[in-house]
Amino acid sequence: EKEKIRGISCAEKEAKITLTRLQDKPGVAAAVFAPLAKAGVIVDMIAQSAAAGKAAAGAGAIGATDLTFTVARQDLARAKRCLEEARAQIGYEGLFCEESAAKLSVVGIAMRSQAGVASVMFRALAEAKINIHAISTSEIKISILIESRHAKKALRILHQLYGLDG
Amino acid sequence: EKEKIRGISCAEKEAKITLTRLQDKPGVAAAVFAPLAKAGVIVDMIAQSAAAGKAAAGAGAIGATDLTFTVARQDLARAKRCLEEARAQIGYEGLFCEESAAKLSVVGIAMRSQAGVASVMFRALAEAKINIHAISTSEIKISILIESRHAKKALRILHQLYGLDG
Ligand SMILES: C[C@@H](O)[C@H](N)C(=O)O
Ligand SMILES: C[C@@H](O)[C@H](N)C(=O)O
Repeated sequence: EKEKIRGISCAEKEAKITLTRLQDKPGVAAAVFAPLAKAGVIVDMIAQSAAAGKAAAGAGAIGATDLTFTVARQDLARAKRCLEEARAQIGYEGLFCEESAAKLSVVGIAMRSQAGVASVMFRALAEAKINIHAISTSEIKISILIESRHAKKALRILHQLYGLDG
Repeated sequence: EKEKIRGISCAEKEAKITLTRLQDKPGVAAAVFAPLAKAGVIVDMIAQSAAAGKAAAGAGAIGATDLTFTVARQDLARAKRCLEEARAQIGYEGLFCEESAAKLSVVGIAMRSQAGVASVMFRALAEAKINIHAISTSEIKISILIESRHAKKALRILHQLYGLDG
């Protein structure tokens, strides 16, 4: 069943922040966003994959996971300072900032499964050698982060792929 | 500015899959979802944080990142077989499956920044010692994965927090 792709959009002025090795226990994610909210930083997309392999570490062991989110480019310096100041409360190993990220989104309707749309979209970008840095979804939308310099090309590819006017 | 929370929902029959140490190069994500799409597996939420620290590994080094996604619980065994068969094409270190995951979502309108909603929502769950396994967002929605056994409690907490009828 061919999903209907209703639209494609690209937010080109995003900056990406990744915190590595956050402890996978209650309160850590809250500790990341509280100071950012307090500082009025505009956060757009958040993606955190699950800590895995905890069982291998032994019963009761706390796993670790990474967290990526985007902020408005003009908020990057402020967000970075915020997180550096809150480092002890949050508890992370690394803080990585990328100034030129673009968020590319595909909106589908009646997407019973994200798998079909994702594989077609990801395949098209892969053929153009465009790397997918992060992925975040909702029921009707798949958003990915790529490098800003690939944004226009990626939009053209997807518009062509889905037969939408670019 | 207090964001308006329009609704809270919980998908209780999700199963969660995490692939660890995927190579951060074009084509890998496509290789994950192509066989799943072919097998008709229903994929709901996808969350991938960005590979970080590549610079530390040296120019031209390929980073690694983890990827978490959910499938309908009845598709878990089939999805697992799919990914095991495609292991060489995808290239991952570990494949971790969790049968009882629940996806909790908060829908907001006029969420200029996700930071405010995220910090309040995450703080409330942290106080109840509910761990957030994964996070995925769209402009109007924040979805998190938690353990199924916390679903009812988490819903009650958020309904109370936002003054919505539980
Ligand atoms: C990593 C972070 O999301 C943690 N699991 C928490 O619940 O806050
Ligand atoms: C990890 C995976 O998303 C990879 N970066 C890709 O583009 O396919």
